[in-house]
Amino acid sequence: VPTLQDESVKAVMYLAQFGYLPAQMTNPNSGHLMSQDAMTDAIKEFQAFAGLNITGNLDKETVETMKLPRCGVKDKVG
Amino acid sequence: FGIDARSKRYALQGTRWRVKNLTYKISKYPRNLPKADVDMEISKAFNIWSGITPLTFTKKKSGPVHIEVRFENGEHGDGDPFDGPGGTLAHAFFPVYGGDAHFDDAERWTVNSYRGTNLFQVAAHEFGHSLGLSHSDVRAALMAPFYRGYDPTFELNDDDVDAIQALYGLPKKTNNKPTPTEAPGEEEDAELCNDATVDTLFNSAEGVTYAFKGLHYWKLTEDSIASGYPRLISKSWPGLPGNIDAAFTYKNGRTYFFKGTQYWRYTGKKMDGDYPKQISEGFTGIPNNINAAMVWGGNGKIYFYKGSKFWRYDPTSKPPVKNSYPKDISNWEGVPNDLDAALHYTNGYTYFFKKGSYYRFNDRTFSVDVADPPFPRPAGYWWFGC
Repeated sequence: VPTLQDESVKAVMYLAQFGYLPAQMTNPNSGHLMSQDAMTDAIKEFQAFAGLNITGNLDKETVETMKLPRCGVKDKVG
Repeated sequence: FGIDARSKRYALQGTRWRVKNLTYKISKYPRNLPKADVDMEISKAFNIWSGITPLTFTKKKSGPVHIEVRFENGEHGDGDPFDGPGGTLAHAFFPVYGGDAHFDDAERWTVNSYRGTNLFQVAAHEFGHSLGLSHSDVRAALMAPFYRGYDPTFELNDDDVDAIQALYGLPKKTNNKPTPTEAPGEEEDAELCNDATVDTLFNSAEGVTYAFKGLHYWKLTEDSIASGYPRLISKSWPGLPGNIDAAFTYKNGRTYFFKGTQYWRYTGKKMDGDYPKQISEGFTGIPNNINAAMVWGGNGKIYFYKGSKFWRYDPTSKPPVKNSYPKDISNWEGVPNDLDAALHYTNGYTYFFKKGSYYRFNDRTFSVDVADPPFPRPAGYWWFGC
């Protein structure tokens, strides 16, 4: 599995914190395996929810949106 | 949520408050804003929601409240640490998790200013969660997750209004005319909120919960007390007296009422045959003058409570009450003696009521639930909308 770049690690933690990925992923050392598809789907869901272009990639617009000040409650609640 | 603009909309978490008159307190203020400003902005944020629903919000200085507001730094005890300036600004808990709202005290909270982070707007958003709203994917909605900067002409989006009214309905009409189903004069002196004690609480076969007190009764709704109550017991259950000791509805759909040495059986609100009968006849092994009764969700058997003792009644076994009964109520860990009422509520929990307080019983641990705020809690707040 390719090691994740710093940006991707932050994105994984963000997506997990707000309910797009399993909660365990908020810990970068969790060693939790995840397929690329799962990551792509999670990015797409976030982009749809945030009203961004739905590319499935961690493009500039998506990374910038993840830096915006926001509410700490998950976007997706079980 | 859809992935195109047409289907963007609000989301409900799934729980809401059963009472409409909610209380809050600010138990920890921010370091960088005068208390008076914080009080004002928090009150304005609650008013956003009370203005379009029947909800009311009353500020208290201390004691048990529905919604606690705190400004905290970093890790603050709920397992969801704040992250310093920017990033996460605040979070709140849905009603089922207590409804509290926490704000990151590392933020620069401001009032009516383009600088810093506007307290009123963030608080209004968080209280949406406290009332049961999840995030909306309508970008212009207050309940969208991203902070959009100070908006001097702030208004709720239609999506926010639709969401909260889906949960709590429209504001009550303020006309002073009594609603047509208002009970006649003498009911007015029947009061549930003075001490919030009841004679008994029970569910009908249709799953409606009623509170009996003296000659009157109230229908409990999802949120609080239904309008148009109290009413006279004798008007709705012909032949049934007031000051009932206990009541329950068994799985045969019949509702049984107990008073002194007698009991009555009804199907719905119609008495079955010639009642009252003697308790000693129809419920052999059960004493007279009981305090409370219920059908326990744990085993479907009927439990009677009197003084410090309880009896288990099983109509399907001979004898219906084993000779090992009565047993001490202390077996129901945390439940007091001399109860007023016991209720297996439609949410699956078992509740015990005594002198205006109530206890939620955890059938799994077989003890009163440990929660924050702890039990006993004031029944008036949490059950009767007082």
